[in-house]
Amino acid sequence: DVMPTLDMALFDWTDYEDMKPVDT
Amino acid sequence: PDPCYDDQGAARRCIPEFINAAFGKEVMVSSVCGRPASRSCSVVERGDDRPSVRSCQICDAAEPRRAHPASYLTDLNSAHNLTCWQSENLNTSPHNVTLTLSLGKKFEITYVSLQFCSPRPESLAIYKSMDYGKTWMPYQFYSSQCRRLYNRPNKASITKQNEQEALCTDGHTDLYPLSGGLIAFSTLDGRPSGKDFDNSPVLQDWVTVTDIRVVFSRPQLPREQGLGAASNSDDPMAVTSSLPTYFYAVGDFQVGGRCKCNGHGSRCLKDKEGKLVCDCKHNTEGPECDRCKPFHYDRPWQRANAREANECLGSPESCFGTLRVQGQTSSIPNGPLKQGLRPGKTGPLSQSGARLPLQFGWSVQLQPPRSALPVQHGAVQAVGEEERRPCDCHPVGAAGKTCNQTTGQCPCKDGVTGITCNRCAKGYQQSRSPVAPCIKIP
Repeated sequence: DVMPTLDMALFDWTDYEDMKPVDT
Repeated sequence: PDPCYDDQGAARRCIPEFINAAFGKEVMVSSVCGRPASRSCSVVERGDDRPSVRSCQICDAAEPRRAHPASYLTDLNSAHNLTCWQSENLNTSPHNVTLTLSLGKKFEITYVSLQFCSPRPESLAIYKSMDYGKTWMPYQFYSSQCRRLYNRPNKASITKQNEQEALCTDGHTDLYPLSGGLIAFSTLDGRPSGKDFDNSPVLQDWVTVTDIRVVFSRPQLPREQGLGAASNSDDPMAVTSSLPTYFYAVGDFQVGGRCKCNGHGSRCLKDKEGKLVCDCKHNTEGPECDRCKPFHYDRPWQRANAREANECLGSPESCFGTLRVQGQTSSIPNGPLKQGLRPGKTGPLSQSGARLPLQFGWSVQLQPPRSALPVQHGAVQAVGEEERRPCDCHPVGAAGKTCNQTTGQCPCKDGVTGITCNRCAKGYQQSRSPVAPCIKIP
């Protein structure tokens, strides 16, 4: 049972703009 | 400021200072006077139109004031207190006496000089070694009879084709001065590529030495020493003797040059074992900064020059790799191999002697165990095929961008798993926080 890859779209980037990957 | 980098931090060529590399070093001599104590005589010029005299002295190794040990060759050279090494008396000619100086490291030298206390030898040879005395090659000859003594023409012309050849000259072999005469060999003088040294691997090799050997082959002939002058002596030290003695004596032995660091080091230091090594910069390593550091092989190693520092480049923390070994032999075990690839010159052979389809000159370094010897190019017995990939650590799941350089495993945040840290571990679920991307399932 493979765990799903982290879905970048599910993250709340409001407070983490500097961490946000360029392509999301 | 570090001379290997400019004000902006960019790499630039740097070289150690020019020194007398022989100073204070031990010289092995094949002959030294005073064991047992002996008397030696020489002709002394007195100037002012006064006749020369024959002066005799006792050499006694057991008595410091009368000793002439080899250490006097490379001690402080002071005109006020000239100390001279002196050989035993020579009763035959030719009579070889050898001085061997080990520099303990590769140097790039521009001159070798000898200041004599005796008359200069009539024939003298200088040899160099580049491999710490294992092999020797001729460097320069001095003789009034070049062909007879050394089988070389007198004063051959130097062209681009023979720049790396030892020459013979009858210069510097005059009897006079009877004392204080100099023999100085300039390694680059008259060699056409000397003006373009940066671009001449031939001359860079020519000036590279680890050891220098000087062989005095023949003293000046007795008749030429003007010994008849002894009968005119009014010097209390002078004696009359029908048995003249000859010897070689040198007050100063110098080797001028720079510690060889290939433009990647500005100084040489002693390592833990007391060996002289370069203090390497520009991501280089080795006793002469002669190779790139592991993980800095993005381009081949090169010597620095005035225009280009040629520093080694690499990004050691953002990629990992393995070497797949083909043609397995007992000397290269299976398993993870630390990548350590570097350019070289020769293609290695397999154990069976067959050439393997290697990329030329690559070497492998084994890991683990750490004690395994790096298998250098030329000695590689099996082919390594590099597989180098970016770490690809997940921008959110990983705690950093640096992965294990063998396995590629990135460091993961709590609750995150996977080689690149891109999944939540069992019992965890994705959160909305990029700081803690995986949280325990309640």
